[in-house]
Amino acid sequence: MIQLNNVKRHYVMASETIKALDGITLSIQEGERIILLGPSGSGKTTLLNCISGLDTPTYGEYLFDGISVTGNSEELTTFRRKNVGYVFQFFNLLQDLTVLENVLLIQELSGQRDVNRAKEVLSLVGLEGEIDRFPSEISGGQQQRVAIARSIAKNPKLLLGDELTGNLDTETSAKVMNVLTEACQKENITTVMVTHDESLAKYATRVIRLDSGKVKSDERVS
Amino acid sequence: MIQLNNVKRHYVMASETIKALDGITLSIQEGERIILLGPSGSGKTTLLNCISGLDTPTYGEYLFDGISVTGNSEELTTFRRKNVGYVFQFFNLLQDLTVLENVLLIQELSGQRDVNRAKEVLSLVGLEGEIDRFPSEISGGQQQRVAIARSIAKNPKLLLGDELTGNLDTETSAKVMNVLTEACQKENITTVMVTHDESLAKYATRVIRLDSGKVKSDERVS
Ligand SMILES: Nc1ncnc2c1ncn2[C@@H]1O[C@H](COP(=O)(O)OP(=O)(O)OP(=O)(O)O)[C@@H](O)[C@H]1O
Ligand SMILES: Nc1ncnc2c1ncn2[C@@H]1O[C@H](COP(=O)(O)OP(=O)(O)OP(=O)(O)O)[C@@H](O)[C@H]1O
Ligand SMILES: [Mg+2]
Ligand SMILES: [Mg+2]
Repeated sequence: MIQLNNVKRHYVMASETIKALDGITLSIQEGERIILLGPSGSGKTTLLNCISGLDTPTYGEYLFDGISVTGNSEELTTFRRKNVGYVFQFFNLLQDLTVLENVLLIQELSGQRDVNRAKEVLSLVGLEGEIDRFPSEISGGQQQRVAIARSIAKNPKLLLGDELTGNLDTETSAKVMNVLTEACQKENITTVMVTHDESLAKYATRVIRLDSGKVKSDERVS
Repeated sequence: MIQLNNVKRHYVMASETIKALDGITLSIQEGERIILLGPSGSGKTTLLNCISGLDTPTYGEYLFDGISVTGNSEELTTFRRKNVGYVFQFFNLLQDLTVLENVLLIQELSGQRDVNRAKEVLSLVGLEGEIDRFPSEISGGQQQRVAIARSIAKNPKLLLGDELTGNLDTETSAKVMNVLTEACQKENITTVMVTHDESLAKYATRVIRLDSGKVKSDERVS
C-alpha cells in the first residue's frame, strides 16, 4: 500500500541543516496497525506528515498503491481528503465550529456528509453531551477525542495519529484505543499511530522505533 | 500558602449548568509538591486556572498567603506575574518570538530579565541547540520543553503544570522531571502538576485525585 524509499526531509537553516528524516525506507501493507515510537525530536511527526502528503520529502520516493505521491498541491490535497484520516499532535480543531460541525466538515470535504455517523463516532468516544459546544468550551482531553472521532467519521483507508492519547487518562485512553482498533479492524483501515505510551503496543501488529530521523528497529508484534 | 474554601466554577449553558468545580476545599503549604490526577473532564485545568488567578471561582473563597485573591483584573495579573510559573496544557508559546525570546519575555514581565539564566534553563531541558528557532520550527515535545523552561526561568513561588510530560517520551520525561524537582527543591518552589502519568507520583509529596469537579482522594506520599 505504502512504499517509502530512502526518504529524507532536510531543513536548511542559517547555521546548519536539520535532518528531520535521514533516509527512511519502509513498506506498509493494507490492514497493518503500526505503533511509531521514538524520542522527542526523532522525526515522528515529520514522517506522518510525509505519509499523509501534508509535507513533501526533500529526497527519496513515496509511492501510495504504486503511484508516486508527488505532483501539484491540488492533487496531493485530493489524495489526502480521499484516503487519509489524521489526528494531529495539537488536534487542529476549528475554533469557530462546534464539535459536531468539526466532524461534519471533514466528512463534507471527502463527500461523505452523514450526521448520524458523525453523532455515532462522537458518542463512541464519550462526547454525546458536548456536540454543540465549541473547542474552547471543553477540556484538553475532550478536544483530543473530537480529533479522534473526526478522523474515523469519514472511513479513511489510512489513519494517522500523532500522540493519540497524550491528553487522556488511562481509562479514557483504553476506551478510545478499543473504539479505534475495533473500527479499524471492521473497516480494514491501515493505521500508523505515534505515541510515547509503550503500553499501546498491545493494540498494534508492528512496532517501529525512530531515532535521529532513521529507523532504529522494526518488529512484528501481534 | 494557598487556601481554597468550597470553590465552585460553574458554566451556565443554554440547556444545563456545567459544574467544572463543584465544591473544592484544599490547603497547600509552602514547599509541597502535588500531583493532580483525574479523568478527562474532571476539572484539573479549571482548578489550576483558579489557583493561578487566570480564572475566578463562581462561588467560594481563594486565599493566597491569607489574602483573598480577587479584586480587579490588574491586581490579579500583577499577582500572577509575580508569584506563578505556569506550563499550560497547550504551551501558549508566542509564535512570533524565538524560543529564547519566549523565555526572556516571561522574565521581563516579572522584572527579572537574565539572559544567562534563560539560556541555562533551556540547556537544562536539552534545548541549547534550538534557542534561535521559532515554535513552528521545532517538535511538539521540544515546544513542551520550552514551556517548562519558561516557567522556571523567573523563579516563581508557585509552579503549576498542566499535562507536563504529555508530549514527551519516557526518557525525556524523566530528565525533565528531575530538572524540575531539583530546581523546586533548591528554590523551595511549591508545585501543583496535572498529569495522566501515574508514575510521576514518585516526584511528589502528595497526590490529589479529582472526579467530576470534586476531590475524590488526597494523600501524602513521600
Ligand atoms: N468554557 C467552558 N464552558 C463550558 N464548559 C466548560 C468550559 N471549559 C471547560 N468546561 C467543562 O468543564 C469540565 C472540566 O474541564 P477541565 O478542562 O477542567 O477538565 P480536565 O480535568 O482538565 O480534563 P482533561 O484531562 O481532558 O484536560 C469539563 O466537563 C469541560 O467540558
Ligand atoms: N520547520 C522546521 N525547521 C527546522 N527544523 C524543524 C522544523 N520542524 C521540525 N524540525 C526539527 O526536525 C526534527 C524532527 O521533528 P519532529 O516534529 O518530526 O519530531 P517528533 O519525533 O515528532 O518529536 P516529538 O516527540 O517531540 O513531537 C526535530 O529536531 C525538529 O526540531
Ligand atoms: Mg511530534
Ligand atoms: Mg485539562
